[in-house]
Amino acid sequence: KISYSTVRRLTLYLRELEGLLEEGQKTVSSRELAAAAGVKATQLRKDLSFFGSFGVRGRGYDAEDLADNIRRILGVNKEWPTVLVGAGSLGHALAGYKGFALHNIRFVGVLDSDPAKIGTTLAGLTIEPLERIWDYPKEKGGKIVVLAVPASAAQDVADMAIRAGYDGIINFAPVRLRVPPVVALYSVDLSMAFEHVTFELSTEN
Amino acid sequence: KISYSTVRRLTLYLRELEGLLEEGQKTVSSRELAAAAGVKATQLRKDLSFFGSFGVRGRGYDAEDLADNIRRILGVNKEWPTVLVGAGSLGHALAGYKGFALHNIRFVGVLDSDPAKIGTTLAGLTIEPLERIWDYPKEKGGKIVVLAVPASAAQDVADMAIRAGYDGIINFAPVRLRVPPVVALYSVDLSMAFEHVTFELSTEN
Ligand SMILES: NC(=O)c1ccc[n+]([C@@H]2O[C@H](COP(=O)([O-])OP(=O)(O)OC[C@H]3O[C@@H](n4cnc5c(N)ncnc54)[C@H](O)[C@@H]3O)[C@@H](O)[C@H]2O)c1
Ligand SMILES: NC(=O)c1ccc[n+]([C@@H]2O[C@H](COP(=O)([O-])OP(=O)(O)OC[C@H]3O[C@@H](n4cnc5c(N)ncnc54)[C@H](O)[C@@H]3O)[C@@H](O)[C@H]2O)c1
Repeated sequence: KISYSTVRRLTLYLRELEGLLEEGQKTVSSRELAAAAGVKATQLRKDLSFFGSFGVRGRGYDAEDLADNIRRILGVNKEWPTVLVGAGSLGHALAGYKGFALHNIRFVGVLDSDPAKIGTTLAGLTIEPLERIWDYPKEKGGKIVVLAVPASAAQDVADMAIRAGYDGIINFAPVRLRVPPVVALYSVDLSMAFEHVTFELSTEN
Repeated sequence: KISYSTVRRLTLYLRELEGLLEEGQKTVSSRELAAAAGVKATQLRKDLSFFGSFGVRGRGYDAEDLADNIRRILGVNKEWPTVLVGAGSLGHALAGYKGFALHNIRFVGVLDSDPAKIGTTLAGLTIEPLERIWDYPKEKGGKIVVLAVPASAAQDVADMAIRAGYDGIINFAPVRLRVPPVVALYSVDLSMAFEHVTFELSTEN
């Protein structure tokens, strides 16, 4: 089984490659890419060797080619119809974020339990009642659901989504969800982002 | 230099320990904690050995003790006064998130350039004009700034924050910021969270 850290590093390599390509760079050495991602070059070569052999020894990698390979490995070379549950502040910020479409994450539905929100639009989608969660897997091939609801509602909504046939859950609510092992769950806690900064500021002392 | 991946795993170990403590568990083995964090037990022991010797061989770790040690290593055993720039959808979601206070991140100021927002309140703070960024390091010991502004404004705001004396930046804007090496910068891209899920769903195929 590939560890969390390996997947995390692959997502980082992809962002760094996309940055280099934006600046017009066509090839990159493992040393340069590893340094940009904050890891050792040996770690980067080990990570990539799990999935095949890329690049030519001594000449580095073709940046576009390697980015395409990593997208394929991460599964974002194809589109993932996604349903957003919770159209509050966080839901608004997520629905409006262009970074998702760049990585083939497409919101096909936005659901909320607040009658005042139902029928209004968000990022071009009409906010619908929670019950529509059952319809999206059949209607739009909805595979992934995002939970941007309060902690008190998250487990119930997750249970509903699993029964409705969603395969993946991205959870933002501050609660430990219990889901069957077959469901791919990823919980976000943005305070972890701060800890990268506080660690750096603390070790300098 | 400690790699990005090591710091990331430490943040994960801390969340898993907090989860176990919430459920009333007092001790944990390296095997159990590693499995919960999605890494190998050898990796966990190696990570912790960088920072000292914790736990007793064969008897595992005291969960509260280890969590306190990791908080100290990550620097979140003390408070970090933080200024939020951008009171849009994302800013509202961040200011209202209780997970930050649990890890000693305290918003002391919320700034925005939109006159219609200035003077209104968000999470108990009055939204002030961007120029106040200069005052917070002296007035409230502001050390970290969060950028929840559009990509077009992010570099300018970052430059201002660096000149005003902030040590750390958490950037949400989809743009590669250029900052001097002495500044601790962490950029968030939530599409990375999706890639953990799409990877898991793709490898099953
Ligand atoms: N993980 C993180 O880093 C992070 C950061 C910010 C916010 N959050 C969390 O994200 C969640 C949303 O935050 P927010 O600021 O947008 O809150 P919010 O109150 O603005 O929005 C919550 C939305 O969920 C809707 N809702 C409530 N119960 C529902 C249900 N059963 N079904 C469908 N919709 C329902 C509400 O009507 C509302 O529109 C909260 O749990 C918050 O703690 C997490
Ligand atoms: N990284 C991620 O995963 C992620 C996710 C969601 C949103 N975003 C990004 O976060 C940012 C904010 O998103 P949002 O949905 O809250 O947008 P928004 O338009 O709702 O909010 C932006 C706010 O910034 C303010 N602003 C603009 N220029 C400013 C300046 N020079 N100084 C101070 N304030 C300024 C605006 O007045 C507004 O209140 C965007 O760049 C968006 O792309 C990132």
